[in-house]
Amino acid sequence: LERIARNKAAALERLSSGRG
Amino acid sequence: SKPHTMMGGGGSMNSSTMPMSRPGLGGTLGGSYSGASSMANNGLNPNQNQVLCLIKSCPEPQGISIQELKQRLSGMSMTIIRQVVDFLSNEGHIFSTIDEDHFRSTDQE
Repeated sequence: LERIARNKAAALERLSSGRG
Repeated sequence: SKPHTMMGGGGSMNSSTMPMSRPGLGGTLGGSYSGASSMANNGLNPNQNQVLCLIKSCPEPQGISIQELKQRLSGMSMTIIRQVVDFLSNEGHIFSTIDEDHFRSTDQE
């Protein structure tokens, strides 16, 4: 489940950096 | 007799009183989203939109499995689905959960 959180954090980062 | 200058609008730049009807800013955020599946959403193609919609709509905490996606999207090949999922996770819209075959969406409102 840690992995999920990490993946999610990474994805969110990608999302925000991709849109910036 | 008066000097005949251009009277029209002497000091017209009266910035404080300009009504300036502005088109509603930021109307896109909290809107009621009644997901039309074929509509281009955010620059995604219909396949990508469909997959994203399905992933979004999945209530499971571990997300939706790629097999499930395949079942729901009969007509879309596994290759395409993989590509779409790959793209979406690269973009950050989705992420894999318990394993590489389960996905959840990041943009839940």
